[in-house]
Amino acid sequence: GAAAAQGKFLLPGASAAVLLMLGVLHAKRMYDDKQLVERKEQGIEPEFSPDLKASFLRLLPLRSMSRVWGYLMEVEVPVFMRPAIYKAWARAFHSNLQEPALPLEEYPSLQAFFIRSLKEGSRPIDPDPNCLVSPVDGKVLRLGQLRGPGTMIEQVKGFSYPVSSLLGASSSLHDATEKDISGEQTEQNVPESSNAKSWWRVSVASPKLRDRTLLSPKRGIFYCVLYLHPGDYHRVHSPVDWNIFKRRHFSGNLFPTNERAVRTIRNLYIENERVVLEGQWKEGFVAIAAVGATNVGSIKLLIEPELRTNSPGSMTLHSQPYDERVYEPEGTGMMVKKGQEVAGFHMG
Amino acid sequence: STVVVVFEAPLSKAREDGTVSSDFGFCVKAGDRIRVGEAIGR
Repeated sequence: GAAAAQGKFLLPGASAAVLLMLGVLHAKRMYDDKQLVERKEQGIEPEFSPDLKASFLRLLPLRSMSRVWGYLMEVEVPVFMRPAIYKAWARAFHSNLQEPALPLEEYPSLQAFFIRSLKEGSRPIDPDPNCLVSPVDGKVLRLGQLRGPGTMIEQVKGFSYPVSSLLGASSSLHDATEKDISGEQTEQNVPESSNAKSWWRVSVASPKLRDRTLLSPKRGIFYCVLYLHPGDYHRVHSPVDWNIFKRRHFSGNLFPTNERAVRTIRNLYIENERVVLEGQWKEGFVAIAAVGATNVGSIKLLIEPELRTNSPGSMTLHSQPYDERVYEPEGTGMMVKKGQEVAGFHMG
Repeated sequence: STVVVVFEAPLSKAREDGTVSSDFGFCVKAGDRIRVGEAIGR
């Protein structure tokens, strides 16, 4: 006040301008978010709209930033500070502090707290044998049935991506779809093998072909997209009793995956690093794709602890081949029970 | 982080008595919060 009274400014002009600009940008973002909420309340679905921030994100070394974030989160916190820090995290991201399996003092770092296990019985599994259960805690973003050739999942209104690019095995999928559309495929050409690849090809790519091979019962392919908030329990469980035939690791980018990113970044899920588990349950094909993000870039598999994700220098474009492992014995794979923990997301 | 589940499920199934069971249906809708173990669909 004294400095201002003497006509001297406390901040240099450039700093004041930067602060002002950040303030304006923040106010605009808050205004946009408020408008989005109002439009949602009116039943108007948000549409895909790429913005400057999404373009800017492509220039950033997001994978390196993610790993630095991970190193920071693994720094051991002094015991006396742990409850305060974890409670602050829980307040910021709405975590339930009644659920962790251990007292807060026993989590040595924020990373350890983030991937916390829960007390026994915190997540009862729906016993209905004819239901699929949620593999994660989160928010349902999208769900529906995949229909016809192309089999696209809608990222947001106005932009969709092919499920074959998300899960892999795109060439066989494309071939089968093309043959089915052109009518070239005959019953003599129908593959008789029941291995996972041909099964996926028949089931997802070509509904007509599928119906000829599996006359009864009729089946459909469904999907459900679930978003995990930073405060959510971050372990992945099995949605059904199933056999996991193979795992694919796509080493891609690490864009954020929040709702704003979903609206603004094209091909978000098929560009980001992800691990896909593919197999079969009693009703047919099933696959889980765990998609990483900037802050949560690593995916650990309990059934394959040696798998390393978000490694330095391992980024490939989504058009390049992925790393695949077929679980032994081939055609049977690993049997996993409904509700069994299979994977987890780690920070960095 | 995000998880996408893709799965096959019956559209209709003929019972032994000739009737047809109901299709697979989701128990949740877009925007719902869900936790591990809660049914997505039956």
